[in-house]
Amino acid sequence: KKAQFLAALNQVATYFERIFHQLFQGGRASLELEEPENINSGLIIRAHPPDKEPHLIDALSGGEQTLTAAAFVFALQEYLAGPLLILDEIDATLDKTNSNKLAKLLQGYGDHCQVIVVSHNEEMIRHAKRAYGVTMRKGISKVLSLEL
Amino acid sequence: KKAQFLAALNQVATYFERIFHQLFQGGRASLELEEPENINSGLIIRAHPPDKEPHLIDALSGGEQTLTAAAFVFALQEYLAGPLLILDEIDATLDKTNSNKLAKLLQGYGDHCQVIVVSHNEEMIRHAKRAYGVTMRKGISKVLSLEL
Amino acid sequence: TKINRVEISGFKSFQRKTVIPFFDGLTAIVGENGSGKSNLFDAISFVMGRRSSSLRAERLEQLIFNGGEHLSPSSMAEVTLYLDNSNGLFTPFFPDDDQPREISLGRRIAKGYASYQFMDKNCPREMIDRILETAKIDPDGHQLIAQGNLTQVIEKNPQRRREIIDEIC
Amino acid sequence: TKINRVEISGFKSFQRKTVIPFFDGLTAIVGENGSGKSNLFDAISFVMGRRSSSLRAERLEQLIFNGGEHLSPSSMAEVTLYLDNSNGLFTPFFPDDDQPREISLGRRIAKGYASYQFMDKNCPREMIDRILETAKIDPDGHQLIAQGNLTQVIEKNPQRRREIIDEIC
Ligand SMILES: Nc1ncnc2c1ncn2[C@@H]1O[C@H](COP(=O)(O)OP(=O)(O)OP(=O)(O)O)[C@@H](O)[C@H]1O
Ligand SMILES: Nc1ncnc2c1ncn2[C@@H]1O[C@H](COP(=O)(O)OP(=O)(O)OP(=O)(O)O)[C@@H](O)[C@H]1O
Ligand SMILES: [Mg+2]
Ligand SMILES: [Mg+2]
Repeated sequence: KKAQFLAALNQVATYFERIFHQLFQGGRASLELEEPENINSGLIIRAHPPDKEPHLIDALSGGEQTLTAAAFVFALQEYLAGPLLILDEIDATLDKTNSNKLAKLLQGYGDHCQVIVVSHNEEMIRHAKRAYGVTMRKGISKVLSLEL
Repeated sequence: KKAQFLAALNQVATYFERIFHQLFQGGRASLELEEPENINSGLIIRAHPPDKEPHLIDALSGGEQTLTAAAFVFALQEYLAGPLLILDEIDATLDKTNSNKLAKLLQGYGDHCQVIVVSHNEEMIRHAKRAYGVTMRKGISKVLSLEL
Repeated sequence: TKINRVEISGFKSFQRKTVIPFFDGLTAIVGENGSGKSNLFDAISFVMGRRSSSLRAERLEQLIFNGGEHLSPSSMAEVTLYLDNSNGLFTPFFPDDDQPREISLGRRIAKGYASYQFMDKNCPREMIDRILETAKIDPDGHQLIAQGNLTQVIEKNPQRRREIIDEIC
Repeated sequence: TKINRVEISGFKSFQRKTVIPFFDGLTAIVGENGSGKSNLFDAISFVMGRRSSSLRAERLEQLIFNGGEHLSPSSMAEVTLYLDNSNGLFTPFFPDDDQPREISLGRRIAKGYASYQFMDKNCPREMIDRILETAKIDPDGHQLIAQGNLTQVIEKNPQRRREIIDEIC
């Protein structure tokens, strides 16, 4: 049980560092146990964007927190290799550059599993293979397939 | 004390209903006490976008909640007539149409008080009188005045 | 496996039967504020067994189309999810029969009535859980991220975060 | 009144002295993720007396420029806010003197040291509170909305919401 937990953690941590590095184009990130050999201790997330030393995760900006959380979610996905990801407006706080990076990454994951995203962001729509438009009339929703 | 509270509540409620109606171009909203004559009872917010009957505030969409909360903040501002409003990315969940409506409303408030907004949204920047750009190099922030 | 299509009727703002096919790769869902995008997300979470509290409702009945301002409410909300079975992943669930090309999971609610379906026949909730586990889909995990919930995964306290690793190994 | 300018030095990512003039109307602050926009918002909240817990820090020292990866940390964080007094709103605070065209509020922190200033002279925190009250500025109210906090005002429970009306009348 302990060996299994540590193996999973090491694997997810490796993916997390790589994806964080890719999204921030540098910087350092890690997942560690509060007490390294005790699998019941808490899990610490460290995230340092390039040139920065935030004293806690809260000190990161809105967009930096979004990218850090996304890196963690994708690390879990790479470990589990599940069939789908359904994400509702995860890009709301991102600027154009980071929206683009995130959209490219999601497009890549789309080669291995089904990725469905809700977004208001043109960058995201530009990278999608298909799009659906949801409209509301008199309180009733309809879904239409859009030509990209 | 009681008369003062009820007068303030009635005033804010009137502003709230008007601003909500303006942002949603219709619909109904209200502020009421749980027990009308008891000023110690809780305050209920009702918000019905056009054609809709959400059973609770949580059932509203992300963008609808943003516009409803903005209407409440502006109602308090109209009542108090304070000198400034400083708002950090309040438009993050809005689509283009609603960003435009909010930006126009904020531009209007700018005629009576100082309004400072942080935003990634072109609609908001388009309506501003002035803009500052914040940049980060090697972990240090700089602020530059931008020509609009 | 993958989602082949979702059928929704009478669920939140989807009054009429709506069929949405899904494909491989990245699919974007767009639309104005309040148009029903997150309701579509909630429909998929609903059929996978999530409780009303994580579907922005206090009671299950509030998930049934309420008629809005002008229309009459629906009597039932129903969502059916079709998962692909072309690689025979769900073979153990069909001991005697032929392999269907796809399987269907369903959930229905009406006033005072709630049920789950597997291949159009009522089944216990545990059946849905076992099928999703076979498909490596965890509706309460990281694969379904509701609006505004992404950063919760890093905001949790260290103990709660540790449990995320527990759940996946 | 209105904000004439803000001077920041050694506060969060603003290592060097930065002066930002403000004017009437709608002003937009733009910039990439992580560039320092919310840090600027925090600087204004800080000088108005907000506690470290609402400034994304555990202790006040964490508001001092920490040097990042390559530089040496600053020894002090200082923010000064200049409020316009051309209409004589702040007359009661200048019993004997001439009316300045603008007043200044300041706040400094260093390791083990923290102070507030009015017109460049150290003053108690209550002085800042009284000045802001005269100016009808409530840093804990609806006039300063931090990133992600807008919908809190409608999510609060009914009792908490009622207090908002209490505070403004
Ligand atoms: N049971 C119900 N019956 C009818 N309409 C409902 C029901 N439950 C919720 N709604 C309506 O659905 C709307 C919200 O839709 P939804 O949250 O899907 O919007 P959205 O497209 O995600 O918008 P946004 O971009 O702002 O997030 C609300 O206006 C609400 O009134
Ligand atoms: N004491 C400090 N010293 C140096 N840098 C700091 C300090 N505190 C916070 N920071 C840095 O400030 C950055 C966050 O800046 P801020 O929150 O202002 O970004 P932002 O422009 O609002 O971005 P977004 O658009 O993503 O919200 C973080 O990267 C953090 O490392
Ligand atoms: Mg939504
Ligand atoms: Mg910010």
